[in-house]
Amino acid sequence: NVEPRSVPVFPWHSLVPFLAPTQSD
Amino acid sequence: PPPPSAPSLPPYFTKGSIIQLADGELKRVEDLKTEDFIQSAEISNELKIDSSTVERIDSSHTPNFAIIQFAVGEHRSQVSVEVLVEYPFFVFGQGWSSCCPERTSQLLELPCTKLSVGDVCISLTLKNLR
Repeated sequence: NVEPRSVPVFPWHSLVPFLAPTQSD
Repeated sequence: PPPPSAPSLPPYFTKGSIIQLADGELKRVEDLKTEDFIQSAEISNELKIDSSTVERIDSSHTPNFAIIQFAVGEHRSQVSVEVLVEYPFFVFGQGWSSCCPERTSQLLELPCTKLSVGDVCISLTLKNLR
């Protein structure tokens, strides 16, 4: 018997780049 | 296979990767729509979608990399990122786009169009950044 491989699930936000501008306070 | 030292993209951009939206729904990466990102960000307590307009695309000194300059958010803050030419960005109303869509399709099998100056990409910021 071959155990079913678990399929990785990725969160949606990992696909989107963080482009946070530098805060100028 | 590429040598271990070769930079490569994270696995979730490969066609067929399973992505979980904020409401728990599962979708393949190639099936994601603009609304999926917008609705997921609306549900999120921490993340906010920003529009990031491509202002410049330059080749990098590093082989296979490009430098992309974005104008981010309503203040159009200038942000530059250095990424692999096959790195896909999600363009509002259009879908996945990269500097070298042929390479993206070849390496990831992800359907992709050419990223161009003027394209508006989806990006994230933190809601409570101030």
